[in-house]
Formats: sequence, structure tokens, C-alpha cells
Amino acid sequence: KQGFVFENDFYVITLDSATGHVSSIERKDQPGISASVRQEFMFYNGMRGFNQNFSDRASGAYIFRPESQAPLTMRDQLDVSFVAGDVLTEIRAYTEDWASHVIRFRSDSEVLESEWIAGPIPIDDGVGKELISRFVTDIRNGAKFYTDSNGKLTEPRTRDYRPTFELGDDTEAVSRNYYPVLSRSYIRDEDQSDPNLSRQLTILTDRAQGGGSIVDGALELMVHRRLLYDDAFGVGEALNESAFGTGLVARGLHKFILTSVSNAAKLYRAEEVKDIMRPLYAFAPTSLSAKKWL
Amino acid sequence: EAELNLMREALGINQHHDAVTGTAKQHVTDDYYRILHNANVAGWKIFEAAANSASAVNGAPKLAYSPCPRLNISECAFTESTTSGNFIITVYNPLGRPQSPLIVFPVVALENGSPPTYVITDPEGNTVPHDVFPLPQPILVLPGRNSNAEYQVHFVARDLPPVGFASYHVSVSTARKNRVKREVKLKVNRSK
Repeated sequence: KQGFVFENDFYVITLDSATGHVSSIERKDQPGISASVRQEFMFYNGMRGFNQNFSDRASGAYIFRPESQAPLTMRDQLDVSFVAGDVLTEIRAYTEDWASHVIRFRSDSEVLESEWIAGPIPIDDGVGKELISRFVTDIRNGAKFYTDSNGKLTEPRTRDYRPTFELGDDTEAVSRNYYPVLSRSYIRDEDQSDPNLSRQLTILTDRAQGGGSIVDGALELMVHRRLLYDDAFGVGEALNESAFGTGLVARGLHKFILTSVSNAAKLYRAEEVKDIMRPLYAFAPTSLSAKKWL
Repeated sequence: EAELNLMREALGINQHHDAVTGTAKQHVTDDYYRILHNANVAGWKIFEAAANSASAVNGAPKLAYSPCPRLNISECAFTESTTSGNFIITVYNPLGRPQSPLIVFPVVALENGSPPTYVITDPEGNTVPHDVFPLPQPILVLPGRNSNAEYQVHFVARDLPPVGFASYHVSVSTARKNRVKREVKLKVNRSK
């Protein structure tokens, strides 16, 4: 009834028993820090067009312009499995052939990972698609979310607002709230009267992506796109990477951390440099036994 | 210096916004990939030279390192072909403080359907805990992946020294069946 429960030294993660989606994350070491969290893959149909006028503007390499102002859902009930070992646990959630991820956590880590695999994005229906990974939480972020600026300054972004000019009505609800995410983005409770009880969900990306908080409590990141129209900004080709004749497959990583606002920066700052300065390793044969090698 | 120049050139060219964002024609993007690949190869040459000279200082034998640049799609010719004997994994930490990353490499199943058995020893002579997991299904069917590996081994390289190396000894044996961790399906039911 309560769902499938996984835990390590820091978190209790619960999956909805009806759908297999993550339903909540709770900190074991920080009483009061828990959130309902639903992660799912969704997609936007890319706008078609020949760029003759404003309404005919296509979604393309430069322009993100979805056809609808809400993402389309994929299969609600996931195929979910898990593998548990001595070093780590993996929860494997398969949404569609072209969207799946592995939620991975080490027993002693405050950082959870979502390793996603996206593509080849199907275009048999003649429609380009833009795939997102969306986290919907009960965090009351008051229309604000935060992104980094080249890994340095963190910029607050307020929905439907620009600090230097009046945002007109002739813009679109999703596009106007998308921002570049170079390495991190987060949402947090607006009410920080007690920073130890205010929650922050931080997502670290392993590459530059677009993202936004289109509705309160939600944070979405675009992981892959495949489009069939050029947006007439100079590329002259549609963003349709048809590698291997089937379309490109991408594999990447989102690290996510739920913690108190007071604790968040020291965690994500330390973690994101590890992403930039990843270890390198190489292999070499040896005839020596371990004892002789030592 | 020649290898460094290749890397400098790649860094200079790939800072262009088209390389970062993908706002280029496919054939231009393919050229960015080519330049990055050359830089990657050059980087590994530097790694190999540095690792060899570092081990030579300690009087250890020279090793012929094989990088696995396609580990991101769970493909590694070296670990897939080494189904017996011993090998060394040398891990370099470019960060100016210790870190404990997860080291992952793909392995194949033997004729008995099970991957080989591994014993991993850290630089202090301690046996390091590791797991052998089946690879997730989407990896096995990745277009362009040229690999028979169905499993992956992972372990934690604990407390790597800042801007330094650590080498792990791996002994591979077919003497007994490996205890692969099982992938367990969860019974998700909408009606409940």
C-alpha cells in the first residue's frame, strides 16, 4: 500500500506501487526534510513551420517552440526493476523504448543519480519531439527557480518576469520560462523562516541543457530533441540527427540532492566540481600477482 | 608538446557556440566530433606517458595501458577480452582534493553464462568490495555499440589522492561462477 521503499544512510525513496514512479524522498538524517517527488519523462511536439511570419515559426536548433503549452505524457505505468549490491543499488525504470533511466545510489552518499537514456526519438508520425525529464514536488517555490551562470553565479529566475523590461503577452508560456542550465538548477521553499526546515531540490547536469519551472513545485530539463524543420536562423538544416539510420541515442546523468536550504550549497558545490574534474582510468595487463604487484 | 597542441586546438575550436549548442549543419558537427576525438586520443597518450614515468619512479615495471574511451556506452575491448589473468586499473584524480569515485567497467559472460570472478585489491593490499550487475536492457540494444558485454563490474576507489594516481590490482578467474546480482522486477499494478 505504501509503495516500494528503498533506503541508504541518508534517504528513504518510495516508488508508487500503482505506477512505479518515484513518489517521495525523505531525509533520514534531517528530520522534517521530505518531499513528494514524481519524476517522469514527457515530451513536447516541436512546432512545424516555414518561418514566413510569427505564427509560422518552427522549433529548431536555435528556437524552442513547443506546439502545446503543456508537455505530453508517456506511459503512466512503468516497467520497474531493481538490482541491489554491496556497493550500490539501482532502480531501473523503463518508460518507453526511447526513454528510460536508472536511479542509482551508493549506501553512503547524499547524492542520488538519474542516468537517463533517450532516443532514438520516433518521428514516424512526421512530428519532431523534445524530450524532458520533469520532477514535480510539493516544494512551494513561489514561481522562482535558480540556474547557474557558467558554473559560477547562481541566478534567480522568476516565472513570467524579466527584471529589466515588461514581458508582453505575445510570448509563449513554456518557451519564455526556459533558461540555460550549464551545470545546476534548483527550486526551494520560498518561506525560509527556518532554513533548516526549508527544502531544496538541486539537480546537477553533466552537460548544458535547457530547463525551467513551468508550474510551482516542478523542475524540468530537456534531455534530447529531434526536429524536422529548420528555424531559419542560419543552420539551414533541421535538427534531425539520423545517426545509424535510426536517430541519435544519448546517455547522460542528472545528480539530484534533496536537503535543507541551509545545507544545500556546500553539498552541490562540492559535488559539481567532481563532475567537471572526473577521474580518468585506464587498464593494463600484468603477470604479477596482487602480492608481488604491491 | 605535439599532443598538447592538438588539445589546445580542439579547445579553441570547440568553444565556438555552434560546437557547444549544436547549431551547425550535421557535417560541421561531425567535424567537431573528429577534432574532439583527436584531442581525446592525444590526451590518452599523455596519460600513458605520465602513468609510465610515475610507475618507473617507484621501480615498478612499465605497463601498456589501454584506455576505454567508449566506457560511456559500456564498451571496453580490454576488459571484455580479459577473461583470465591479472590487470591493473590506474585511476587519476584531477581534482585538488580527495574523492571517492565509482569505477565501472563492462564484462562478458563466459560459456557457462556467468561472467568471470574478480578479486580487486587496493594500493594498501586490502580487498575492495565490488558488485557485478547485469547491464540495463536499453544499453544492450544501443545502436552503434560494438560490444558483447552483458554485465558491469563496479567498485569505489576510496580517497584518491588530490591530483594523483592510485592503482588497483584485478585478478580474473574462471575457477568458479560469479555471483551476479539479480535484477528483480517490481509488480507495479495500476488497479491496486
